[in-house]
Amino acid sequence: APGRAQVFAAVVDTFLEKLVTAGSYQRFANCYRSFYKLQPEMTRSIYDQLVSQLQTSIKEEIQEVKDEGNLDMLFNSLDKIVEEAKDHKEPAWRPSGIPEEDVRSAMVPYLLKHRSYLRKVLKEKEEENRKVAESVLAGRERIAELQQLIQARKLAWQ
Amino acid sequence: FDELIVETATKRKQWPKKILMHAIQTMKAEQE
Amino acid sequence: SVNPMAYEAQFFGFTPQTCMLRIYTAFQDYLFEMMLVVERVILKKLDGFPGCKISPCQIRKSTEKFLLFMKDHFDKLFSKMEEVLLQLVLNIPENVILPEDKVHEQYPYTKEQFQALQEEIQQLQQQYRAEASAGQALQAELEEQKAVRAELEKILQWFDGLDNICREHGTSNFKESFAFLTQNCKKLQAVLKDVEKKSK
Repeated sequence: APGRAQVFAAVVDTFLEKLVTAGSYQRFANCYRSFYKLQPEMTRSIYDQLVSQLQTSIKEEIQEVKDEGNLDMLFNSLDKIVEEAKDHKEPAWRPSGIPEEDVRSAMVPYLLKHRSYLRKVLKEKEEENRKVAESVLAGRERIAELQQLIQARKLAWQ
Repeated sequence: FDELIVETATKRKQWPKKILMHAIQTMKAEQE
Repeated sequence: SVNPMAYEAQFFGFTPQTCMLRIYTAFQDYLFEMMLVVERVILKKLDGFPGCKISPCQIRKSTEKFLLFMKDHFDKLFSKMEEVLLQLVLNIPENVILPEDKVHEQYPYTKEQFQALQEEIQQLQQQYRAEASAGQALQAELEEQKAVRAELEKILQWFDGLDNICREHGTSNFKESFAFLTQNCKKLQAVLKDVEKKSK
């Protein structure tokens, strides 16, 4: 299918064509009948200039609007976006009109990333603590042992 | 009315990114 | 009811209607300007025919007649063009989502889901903080244990030192030697007593 830029150009050309067809030379000569009778060639040349000048001005205006709005680039990029969505049949999401709601989803991917980061560091911390806890328990046992040893030695001496 | 529409649409396009930037900075700071 | 075409405005940066209005007014201005130029040219040409009976008023009437006709067709053609452009070119089909909004398709979170996610993150943060302080407490105890163990080992070494002294002086088993010593003392005391008695 033709892209948006082609359709846009074709539609404007058609508009111009039909406008010129509607404002035909017959119609023009008919309106300026008295002048036409006096100067038919002049009338023709004035009409031709009118048509070509009108077409030039309108084409220039369209080009200016396209340049100002960067329309060609936008049309092509929109064509691509539409092409990508061609398998998506149901109506797509649209802004709800409630900014807080709409911004929420934009946050979600980052919150999910944050959540998995927190899960990871928590797991690491728990693992680390588990190891340290083991050595604390071992340390406590060792101390208890030492205290018993000392107790035994003390008793022996006593 | 037209300006309002364009202004609203522009905010819809740009502000989530801006808000995200702050949110990401906050999360990064928290992680650090 | 006006369709604000806000989604299109989000993409194009202007509302399609404004774009069309801008084109319409420009075209219309050209048409009017051109007709004035045509009229001026004709009037100028007529100056070259002093004897001719065509008055400027007549020319003006002709201009208005042609312009009216053109304007009428212009409006009809333009509204056709506008309809086509707004439908086929300057519009975003309803099944299409803009790149910046794709996130809404991937993460259609309800308010409740979002809150749940936030709560979960807060909970994870609290858990992490608890783990972190538990970790600090454990580290602190480890440090403390190190000191205590050093102390206890010092005491044990002291006892070892004691035993070593005994061993160095030939008393390997302190207890026996102590008992032996005590017996000896007792014997000595008995002998002493004996001697004292004899000496009296």
